[in-house]
Amino acid sequence: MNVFRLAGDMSHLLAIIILLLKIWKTRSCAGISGRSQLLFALTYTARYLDLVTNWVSLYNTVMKVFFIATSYATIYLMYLKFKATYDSNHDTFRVEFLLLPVTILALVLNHEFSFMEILWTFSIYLEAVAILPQLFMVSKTGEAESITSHYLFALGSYRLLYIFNWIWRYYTEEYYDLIAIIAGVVQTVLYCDFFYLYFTKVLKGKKLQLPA
Amino acid sequence: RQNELDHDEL
Repeated sequence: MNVFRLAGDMSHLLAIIILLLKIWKTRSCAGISGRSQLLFALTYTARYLDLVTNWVSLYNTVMKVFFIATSYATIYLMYLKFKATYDSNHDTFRVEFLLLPVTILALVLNHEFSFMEILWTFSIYLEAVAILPQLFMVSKTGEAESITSHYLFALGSYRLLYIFNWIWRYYTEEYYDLIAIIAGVVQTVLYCDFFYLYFTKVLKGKKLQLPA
Repeated sequence: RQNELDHDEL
């Protein structure tokens, strides 16, 4: 554990809390992609099955349980409790275009051809692209509420901070995991356009609005 | 050197 890793985890935690609070306080999930949230739930389920086979630390276990539980709580709020507010006609990204290549890639490019390892690899690849339905939705509607922008910023920062953590670990522990690093870089790059808009618009008090 | 199969990260 180093400061970048901890900051990354906290940023991830913050993103989820912002999202849940937004939905709960406004009683609405408008502007949020249910498809991205389903992909995140699938990501954490596939990755954290090792909760029952591999003990790392109390911190690790608590965080994993939190990520799995909140991902399903978000889905419950979006698809059941506040279903009427879900903007499904703007949430039209075809997730099979992500799931199919990610599944094939996980079967081909992995550290070990075993059930748990392929699930882990699948989750790493899937997480990298899981935000695309959400970014697609923002580009389709041409705008995002500020609170949604803060959520996306925290979520994007998390993998960027992990990249610093991997650089740190490479120099201090000679440890690196190419699959995680490459997927993490792809994940972060997908946010670049959004980061730019966040700094130039949202932080100056303007709404995130794409040029027509 | 740590094994990359350990997955100690989140």
